[in-house]
Amino acid sequence: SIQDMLAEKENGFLIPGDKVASVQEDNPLTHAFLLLTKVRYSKIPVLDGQSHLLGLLTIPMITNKMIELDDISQQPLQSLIVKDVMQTEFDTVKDDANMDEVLHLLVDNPFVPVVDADNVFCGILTRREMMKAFNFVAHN
Amino acid sequence: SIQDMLAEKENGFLIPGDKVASVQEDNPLTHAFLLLTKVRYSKIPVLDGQSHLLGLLTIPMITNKMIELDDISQQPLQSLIVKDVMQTEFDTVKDDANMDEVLHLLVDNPFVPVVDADNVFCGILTRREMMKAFNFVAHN
Ligand SMILES: Nc1ncnc2c1ncn2[C@@H]1O[C@@H]2COP(=O)(O)O[C@H]3[C@@H](O)[C@H](n4cnc5c(N)ncnc54)O[C@@H]3COP(=O)(O)O[C@H]2[C@H]1O
Ligand SMILES: Nc1ncnc2c1ncn2[C@@H]1O[C@@H]2COP(=O)(O)O[C@H]3[C@@H](O)[C@H](n4cnc5c(N)ncnc54)O[C@@H]3COP(=O)(O)O[C@H]2[C@H]1O
Repeated sequence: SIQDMLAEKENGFLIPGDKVASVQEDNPLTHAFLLLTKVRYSKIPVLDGQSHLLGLLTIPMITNKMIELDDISQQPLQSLIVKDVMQTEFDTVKDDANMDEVLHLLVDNPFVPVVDADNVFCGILTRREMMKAFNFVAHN
Repeated sequence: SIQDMLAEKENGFLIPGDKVASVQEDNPLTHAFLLLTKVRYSKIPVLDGQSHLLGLLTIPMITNKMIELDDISQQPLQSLIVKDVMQTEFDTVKDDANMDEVLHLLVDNPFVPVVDADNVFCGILTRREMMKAFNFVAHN
């Protein structure tokens, strides 16, 4: 079944924390703007100095601060930090979650962050990894 | 099988063109910047006046033009248009494609644009729609 196949490959799905682009909540928005423009990921995790998962960040959260009455300015980015704009309510799974829960969350989330019992960021589970598994199952 | 189930629901998967946010290739980048910031989609189609599909556009393609030696300025956006930065090589499917081909393309693409025989944009097929189908199959 799909469940068996997913459960079997479970560790193969995780993109480990050290491979995931992230920012710190106290980074200036100018830094975050440069980073997101360079890495081109649409949404990345926000961590603290001990790798705890604090939030999620996208470019629109930043560019939204650059617009006033349809005028665009980089000025506001110099006095704001990631913490001021990041998303703080989001889905996560514990590192012992079953794939059923992950599959359900990937319906509405392009990726699901994985944390341990102390909320230390372990990595992400992505739709791409799930799609590869389904593509395989659908052909076999 | 998954294939049967997908084939059956085929028209239910398509997000029709009139529900898809898009820009025109001759729009100034200032306009595209404002639009992408407001709608918050990470990638959208670029059309011409007759709804032909010409390209794909993301915010980083635009913000990349705002950066010079780590300085951020909106100045360049006033003299550039969507056509100057958009992605022109990308996967599409014809409106008579089978779901097998779509499933394969959704492994590497968050969405696949659908065009007719004259390259008129019909809509998009998304990973979310596919994930909903798999979630259903996996539970039944
Ligand atoms: N540098 C790259 N190389 C190859 N393919 C690339 C790529 N950047 C993006 N893609 C493709 O585009 C999809 C959407 O990326 P997006 O950045 O919007 O959305 C991403 C991003 O928000 C996050 N993500 C994935 N890998 C990441 C990483 N290493 N660091 C930070 N965030 C990551 O998870 C979301 C879903 O990723 P997923 O792999 O399912 O789906 C990815 C992947 O299929
Ligand atoms: N306004 C909203 N309401 C509810 N959920 C939202 C949402 N905006 C984003 N999402 C969620 O976030 C996922 C990634 O969106 P993203 O904009 O990066 O990536 C999107 C975007 O590039 C494009 N897309 C989807 N719907 C679109 C639309 N109506 N107009 C233009 N582009 C669209 O297809 C990609 C994949 O979309 P998918 O639905 O699989 O996956 C979406 C969906 O699960």
